[in-house]
Amino acid sequence: MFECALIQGELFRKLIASVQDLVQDGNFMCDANGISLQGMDSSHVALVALALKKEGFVEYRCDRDVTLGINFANLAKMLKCMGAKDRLSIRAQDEGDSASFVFESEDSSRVSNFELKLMQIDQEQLGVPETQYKAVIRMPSSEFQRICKDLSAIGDTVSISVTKEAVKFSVGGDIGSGDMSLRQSESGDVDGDDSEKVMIELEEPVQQNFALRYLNNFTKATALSKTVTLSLGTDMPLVTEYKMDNLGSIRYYLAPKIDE
Amino acid sequence: PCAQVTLTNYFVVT
Repeated sequence: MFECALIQGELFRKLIASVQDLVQDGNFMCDANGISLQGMDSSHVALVALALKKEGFVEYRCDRDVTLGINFANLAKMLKCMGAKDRLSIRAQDEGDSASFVFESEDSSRVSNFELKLMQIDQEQLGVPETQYKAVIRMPSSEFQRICKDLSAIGDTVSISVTKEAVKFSVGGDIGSGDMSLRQSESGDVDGDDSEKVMIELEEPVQQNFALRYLNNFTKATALSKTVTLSLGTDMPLVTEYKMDNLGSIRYYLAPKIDE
Repeated sequence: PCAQVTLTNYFVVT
């Protein structure tokens, strides 16, 4: 038997919205420690990896490891029926062919029950090696979203270059070119919210090219976290990570574009 | 002119 509950069901809906444009369906792997999911887009350029810790749930019980094969568009249809402040419970039998989703309003005056049919999904899993990245940038997620959206109107590829002082996003297209640089926030700046700052950890300057179409896709997760972390290396996939307080994180890996 | 590579160039299918 698998059972879990989230006080803020809305978070789960946002998570599914952050995944469903990239991958159509996937396996939720549930074990005693939490829930994980991995899926690649159809062209094998981007990968999304979700890791939810049991500590983030108000209730969590997993007697035996279960795999829930889920079509995200179908699940999203059901989650649409959930109120913004509803509590969400998910339940599945060990060998069942469906999972139940229960939405309950704050005052328990409204309870909604949905049964989602599960799928058998034979999916390739990718082993992501532990890597020491040359540059790690933490910045406000809304700022990253805006940059990706605005630059994609000009070109389809962004060059991200990182130095100790700043991270620069450059774009070029038929109409011309441009760049936007974000300077590392002053370390002595004790005022203001940490989540508003741009922090750069650098081992070595890095520059790589990425398709803006995918980055824009990743920014669907902006609603999940005030900050985003970009990890870059030389000739390796970019990691875009959104951390949700104690619930876990959603990570997107994107293969670079390489000069021919 | 940049060419898009795939993730399988970096990660191993398990």
